[in-house]
Amino acid sequence: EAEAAVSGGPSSACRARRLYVSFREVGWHRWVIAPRGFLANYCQGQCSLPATMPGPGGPPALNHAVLRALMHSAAPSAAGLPCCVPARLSPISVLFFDNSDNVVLRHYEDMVVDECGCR
Amino acid sequence: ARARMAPGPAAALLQALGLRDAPQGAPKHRPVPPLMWRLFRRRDPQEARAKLRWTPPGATLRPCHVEELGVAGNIVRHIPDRGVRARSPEPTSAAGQCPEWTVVFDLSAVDPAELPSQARLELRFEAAEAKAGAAGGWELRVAWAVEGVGVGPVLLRQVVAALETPVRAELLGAAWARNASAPRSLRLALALRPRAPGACARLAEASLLLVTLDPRLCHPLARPRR
Repeated sequence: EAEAAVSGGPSSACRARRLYVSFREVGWHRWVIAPRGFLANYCQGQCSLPATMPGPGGPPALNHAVLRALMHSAAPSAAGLPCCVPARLSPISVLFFDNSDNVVLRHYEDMVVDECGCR
Repeated sequence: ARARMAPGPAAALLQALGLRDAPQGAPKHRPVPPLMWRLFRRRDPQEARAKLRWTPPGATLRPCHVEELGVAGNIVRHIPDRGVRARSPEPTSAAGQCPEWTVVFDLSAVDPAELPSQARLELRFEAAEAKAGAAGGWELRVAWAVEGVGVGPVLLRQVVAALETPVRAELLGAAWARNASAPRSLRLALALRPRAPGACARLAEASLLLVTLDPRLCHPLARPRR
């Protein structure tokens, strides 16, 4: 269940978009006890100047990304735009049965995109 | 056997998540222990956020630490006993001899890279006998069970006041060294005797709560921005 990215306009700027990962959808619901799914989110959008670098309230863009975007605006054929990627992630915990019928609780880092940035 | 992988594109992700292959499904007649639910609800940031409505960014729980158990770790396993058939079927109080039980825990799913921080043996006894109790309490003895030989060296002795709640015994440091990887399996001989003459108790259920820390899943804390 993903939010569609809109092309053009301010909404096309690099930012976190909603993506719900359902364990039923990926076929893991028989052994994942909880959660049923989680809000993983994803990054999408343009990293072009000037609006998106740095994003309002968002993480500052890397110096390299700023220069790359500047270079792109001056000479589009020289380099592409920076990439819109996760800048801050948070963990989730998953409760599941393993193949030995153990009930396992594991804590996984970097599973949820909280913020995106141009890199 | 370790190279067995689930087919398809999910295999690499499963491996990254610390699973050798996709489990087959929920086992029959295996309820999720309430403690595991409690730990999940406490650990899960999305669940916590839903309850608190709003959580400031970065205000997550202490990483790689199981708060409720007070130990370091990022993996908690509830491992059932596989030695049910080895138990003595009936308790006997004749001549003060109570039955002994052999419990077996399969720890093969634990990766050698994981560092155990708690290995808690949990024993539940039949309700009627647990309620009846023993005036002077009980003595629990945990020893190695050696196949074909019987009982091996004693690992720990513990005085138990009552049997109504689960009886717990910490095995880490006794069954294996604190800084060592978990063994592939654990085979224990248990004996519970009333300290004063009285009836024997009957073991209803044994399990092992194993907490480990996988350093590969534990990212170093972010340094403050200069």
